[in-house]
Amino acid sequence: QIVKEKVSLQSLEQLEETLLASDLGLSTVDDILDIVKKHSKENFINEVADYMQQSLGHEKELEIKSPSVMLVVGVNGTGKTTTVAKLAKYYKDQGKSVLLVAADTYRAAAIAQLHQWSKRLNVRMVCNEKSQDPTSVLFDGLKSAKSENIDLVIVDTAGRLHTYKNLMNELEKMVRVIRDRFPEFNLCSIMTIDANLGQNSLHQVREFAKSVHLDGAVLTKMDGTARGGIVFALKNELDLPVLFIGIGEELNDLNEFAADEYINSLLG
Amino acid sequence: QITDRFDTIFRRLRGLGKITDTNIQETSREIRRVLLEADVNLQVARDFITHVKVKAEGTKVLKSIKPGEQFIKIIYEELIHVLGDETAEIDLNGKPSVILMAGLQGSGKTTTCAKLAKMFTNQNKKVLMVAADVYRPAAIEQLQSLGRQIDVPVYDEGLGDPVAICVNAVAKAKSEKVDIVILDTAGRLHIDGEMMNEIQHIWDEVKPNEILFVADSMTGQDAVTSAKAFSEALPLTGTILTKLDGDARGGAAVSIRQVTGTPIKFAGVSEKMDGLEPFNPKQMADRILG
Ligand SMILES: Nc1nc2c(ncn2[C@@H]2O[C@H](COP(=O)(O)OP(=O)(O)OP(=O)(O)O)[C@@H](O)[C@H]2O)c(=O)[nH]1
Ligand SMILES: Nc1nc2c(ncn2[C@@H]2O[C@H](COP(=O)(O)OP(=O)(O)OP(=O)(O)O)[C@@H](O)[C@H]2O)c(=O)[nH]1
Ligand SMILES: [Mg+2]
Ligand SMILES: [Mg+2]
Repeated sequence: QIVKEKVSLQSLEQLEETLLASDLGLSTVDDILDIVKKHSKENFINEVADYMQQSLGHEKELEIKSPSVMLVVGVNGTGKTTTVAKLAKYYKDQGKSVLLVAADTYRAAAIAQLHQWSKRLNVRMVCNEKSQDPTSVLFDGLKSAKSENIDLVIVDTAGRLHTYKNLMNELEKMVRVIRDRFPEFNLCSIMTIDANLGQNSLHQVREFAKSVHLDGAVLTKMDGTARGGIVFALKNELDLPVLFIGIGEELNDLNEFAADEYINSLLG
Repeated sequence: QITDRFDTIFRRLRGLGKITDTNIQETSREIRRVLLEADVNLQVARDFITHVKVKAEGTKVLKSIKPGEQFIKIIYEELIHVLGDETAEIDLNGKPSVILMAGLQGSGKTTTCAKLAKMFTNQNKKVLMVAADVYRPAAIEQLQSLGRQIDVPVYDEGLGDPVAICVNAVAKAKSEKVDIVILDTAGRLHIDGEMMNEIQHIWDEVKPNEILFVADSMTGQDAVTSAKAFSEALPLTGTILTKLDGDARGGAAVSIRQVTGTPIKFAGVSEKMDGLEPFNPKQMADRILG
């Protein structure tokens, strides 16, 4: 809890601690402290809040023009499959027709997991239990979506670390298939960022962005105690906006990202 | 040459020349920066540096000719010591020996269950894995699929009561002369009272030989909060750090070790079933210091 007071060394240290503890990272925190030191007036917390609001910019909304395909990518265990289901619910509730594609052909029971969600959502899913090629499943999914005039195809992909070049190439191949074989589909790619993770998330995004243009991030597991402060660096250094936050394990646990609410939760 | 390895720190310290009382503060700040960049928790980093300073003063390094080099050597050795300079074993004395896996969502518990099972199977032990995650869609199928892959049986009761599932599984294992039982549990938040009660209940009923905290090596500052909460709820006997095949510096290792006081026993180094290695503190210290 930061007390609204004039800038003193103690209050600067307290601010620094709070922000570092929320995983904002050293360089972002240094920038914020510089601002506070330069303009040391009363009530510097408002100063910080304004700076943060400016950094994160205005709420970005994804424009989903029919037909669209949304690739959901990210590191292992960050919440992709669960987020795919939540996004399907979100857009279905907006009246869009949604199709799911189970393009994680690698991990044990990945298809079964998405299948459970598709049944709960009453949304169709395209998969191929026998395939080891995510691109071919994606192809089948888009073909099916085309013939049924689906508004939005949401693609669940396998978790991957950017340290595996072959897995990053796999993503590039999926993007190529969409661009070359289904150019009428608008492509948008979303990356899941686990709020528990530290500075490596910035590096993850940087590397993933080399293989697939990212339109936004979903900050997952924000119902825990981690605050995912890396979002400032994601926006400032990589121009990646957070579009949604995950606040639980159920279909309804997806909120549109609200910068002011998020900033308030950081600054108490 | 230690200074070649930790180029980043050394370059920063070199500029400071001889370490004196006046620039020890600056030196400490530089070390703190390196640790924070590596995701070591702020308070853990502070405590670590205080400890290192005391040690440095004790060995008169601050008066030596090449203070930077000496100082880094102390930091490196102290970091290895903190991470645990002994290799930790798994308690296999139970009949059967029961291992309870615990941790946050998505940290790698289910995959690690199977990796451990494969490792013990390779040592000619009879293993049983238990599907006690009745919440996550297809969690049971996931463990069963892995079980088929490594040829290890999986005990499940479908969507039953996790406590009963674990108790019944251990009873069955006893009667079938199984050597090791591995209990896969649902990912849970340390602030979810009900779920923390559930895993305490499992521990209480089953009295496992090992309670392993499975944590993502890429975890940031909050590692202290979650690790502390788990260690207060359960008498953890060890930690397994996963996804070390990424390039995160892994400072969470220091935070978790400091806060739980338990040894880091294994490192997850790939998604594959052979992707489990004994934890190597020296390699980890290298990685953290960058
Ligand atoms: N508390 C909480 N848990 C979440 C959230 N999002 C996902 N999870 C949980 O995190 C775990 C991993 O989620 P998945 O959707 O399987 O993650 P993934 O990225 O698809 O994992 P891989 O496909 O294996 O890489 C599951 O237990 C989910 O229930 C969230 O916002 N809050
Ligand atoms: N690269 C890599 N991936 C890993 C490692 N350990 C686990 N994973 C992956 O991380 C993801 C999550 O693993 P799970 O075993 O499902 O995690 P969990 O803790 O059981 O998840 P919940 O049950 O939902 O809490 C999967 O994609 C795994 O393949 C590892 O050491 N390296
Ligand atoms: Mg998945
Ligand atoms: Mg699991």
